[in-house]
Amino acid sequence: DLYGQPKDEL
Amino acid sequence: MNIFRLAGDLSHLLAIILLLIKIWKTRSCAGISGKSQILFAIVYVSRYLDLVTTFISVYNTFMKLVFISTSVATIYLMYVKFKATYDHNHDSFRIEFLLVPCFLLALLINNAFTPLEILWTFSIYLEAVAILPQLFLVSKTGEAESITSHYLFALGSYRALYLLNWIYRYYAEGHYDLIAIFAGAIQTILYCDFFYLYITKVLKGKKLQLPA
Repeated sequence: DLYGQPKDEL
Repeated sequence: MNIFRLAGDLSHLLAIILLLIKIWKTRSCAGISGKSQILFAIVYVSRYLDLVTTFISVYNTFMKLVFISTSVATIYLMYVKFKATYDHNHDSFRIEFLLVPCFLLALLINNAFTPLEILWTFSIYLEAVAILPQLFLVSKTGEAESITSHYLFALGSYRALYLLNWIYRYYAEGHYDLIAIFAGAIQTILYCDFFYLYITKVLKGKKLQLPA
């Protein structure tokens, strides 16, 4: 989960 | 996906639907800040650029498309179809005072110095303050129609529910994003005064009127 990617939230 | 996240997304969707219903039914965008709506459109477009780079889920793609298209539709209704009802004089917040600092902050504090990540960060910061022109408009006119109040309550609740989602995800999955959490907290705090008025007045059947 590097740098919060991918962004699963909206 | 947990219950807080789902409730947050549905609350966000409800807010957008309420706003469109208000404009469509009353054939008027009086009391709505076009400046805030422009900021929200910028938020969605700059955040959801990953639509073309990353596929996450059908739900994710669908919601992103809904948020972008409804925000464009709202702007169309305000600035084209029901232009005559738009309250220019009271909607006088200078959005460059929000856009520029948010962009500079995104350049300084981000998770990675890449174009997509900077635009995502910018959208997170901008969303936190995008409601200010709307709150400014309500404070200038001193009142809001009840459907506008419901819209603002649903819109404010959405990020508050996301805060619960982030607390849950931290404990359940060890997942956290400090930028989103910090901005989400600021965003929710900005609504607190409105939440208080909504609960003490609108829910008791009174019109939202600010004390003189």
